[in-house]
Order: sequence, then C-alpha cells, then structure tokens
Amino acid sequence: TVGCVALDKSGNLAAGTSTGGMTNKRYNRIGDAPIIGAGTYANNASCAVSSTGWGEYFIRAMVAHDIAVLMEYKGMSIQEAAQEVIQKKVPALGGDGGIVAIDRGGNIAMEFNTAGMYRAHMNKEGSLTVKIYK
Amino acid sequence: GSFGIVIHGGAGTILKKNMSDSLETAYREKLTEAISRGHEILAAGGSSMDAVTATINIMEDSPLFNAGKGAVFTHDQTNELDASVMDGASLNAGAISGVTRIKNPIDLARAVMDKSEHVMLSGVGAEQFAEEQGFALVDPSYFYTKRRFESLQRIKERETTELDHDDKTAFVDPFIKESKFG
Repeated sequence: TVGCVALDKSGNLAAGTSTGGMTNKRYNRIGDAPIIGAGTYANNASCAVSSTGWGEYFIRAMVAHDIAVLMEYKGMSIQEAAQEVIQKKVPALGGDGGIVAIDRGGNIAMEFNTAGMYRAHMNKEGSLTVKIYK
Repeated sequence: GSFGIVIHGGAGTILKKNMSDSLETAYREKLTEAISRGHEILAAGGSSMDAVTATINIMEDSPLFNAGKGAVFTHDQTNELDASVMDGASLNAGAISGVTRIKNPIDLARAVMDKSEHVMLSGVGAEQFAEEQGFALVDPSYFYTKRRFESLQRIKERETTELDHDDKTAFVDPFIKESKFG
C-alpha cells in the first residue's frame, strides 16, 4: 500500500491511498485503502490522513476519520491524535499498521505500531526526511 | 503560505537485518523521487490533489511497493487494485476497488471524484467508467512481478493470509540476506 497527504499554498489539504491489497486474498476482500474515513480522509478543518495496515482493523476503527475528529472536536494536535489512534485504539482491537498525516499548519505525523514503515516528508523549505525502520 | 507533503510506502515487519543494502537504497531512492515530484508541484503553486496523485503515480509504477505494478497476488493469482482520494476543501472523495486493468488506480479514483456523482465504484463497472473516461486499459499481465508471484506460491503452501511487508512475506524476498528463511 502507498499513500500521500499534501498541503498546498492555498491552504488546501488532500489525501490519497493506492494498494494491491493482501497476498492470497479471496472473495473480493477489500481492505481500508479505498474506504473513505478508514484508509483516506482529508478535511481542511483538521488534517489529511493516508493509512497502511491490517485493513479489517483500520475499517472497524475508522482510523483516518478518527484522527481528524480528535483534532477537530477535542483540539488534539496531529501528533497526539495519531498516537491515540495508532498506539492505543488500533492495537486494542488487535490490528497493526501506520498512517501519515498533515494539518493546515504543515505539522505532520508519521505514526506506526509495526517494526517499520516506508515513509518520507518534505516541507516548504525542501528539507527531506526518508525513513524505513522504527 | 506554508506547504508540505508526506508519503508512505506501506508498513509491516520491515527489519534492517532482513533488508539488503541494495534493496534499502532502492527504496530510499524511489521514496525520494516520488516525494520530490509532489514537492515540485506544490512549490510551483499546484494543488495538493495534483501533488498527491502525481506522487502516488510514481510509487504505483514501481515494483517495490504493493500498489500498481508491484501489487501482490490474490488466491486466484490475479492482481486486484484499490485506491481512494479525498479533497479537504470540498470534502469530495473518489474511490475504486477490485480493478485488474487500470495501470494507475489513483487516477481512476480521482476521475470518480471529479467526473461522476459517485464516491465509490468497483470491479468491472469501475473499468467500464474508466473506458468511458478515456483510460487505456492494460493487460492484467502488466502487474506480474516474479517476487510477488513467488510470495503467493510460498504463502499458499502455508495457506495463510498475510499483509504486505510482514515478516513471512519479507522472508521470501530474494533480496533478503538471511538464506535460512524459506
């Protein structure tokens, strides 16, 4: 699964996620990637989120939307909201995975509860961060 | 105004001890190429949605990631692709699932958002919409990669279902240094 979230100069947020699904899957099983609110969510009032993980749990937890509404309704920062969902809610359900997210101020989160996540961030100044492991 | 971009290429049991130097370099280079493309669009005043889809296109076209060209195989030895986009300004969204002949699924998800009244289309219907929108359909064999096909064969032997990038899938990766893993 791959994903991207972006904030443009007009202050608009966008999110996208694309996947080949799960190896050996059957019965036209669908994971979280195409589910708005689970694998992908964007709202200028809060943040843009793209997820990668065990789809069934990310759908049940409505991960991407959950992070956005913790910011919007409870005033959490993007990092606090991401940690709350990825490190507490998803594991409590038994799932694993991660997210990338960005808010209107350009603040970001790259949160995951697995051993690694391929991830990268580039800010306005062009400062690049590329990471793979924890 | 401020701007920024963040990407992921999948999460799972991705351990340095299981990753060859050449493979790690390949991943870092591809992540850098993808995010630089999106940053270029944003720096030039382009929209966040344009940056998102152009960036994801690069990762879909790479066999390194489980999306587009590098997609994993289903039990029936096919590649079924899913994708979605959402625009933070309008709260509009587009999604597709279970397509087998769309080279860049994220572009079709965006077409559903921009050019249809729907949010989500699936399977053959999604591909019918794609053709009406002028998408060129590729032969399903375009998505074949030896690495993923062999992963499926091994997993079938164990008849378990795995997430992409987890420890068992990673072990069968031909780049993995430890030969003791199957």
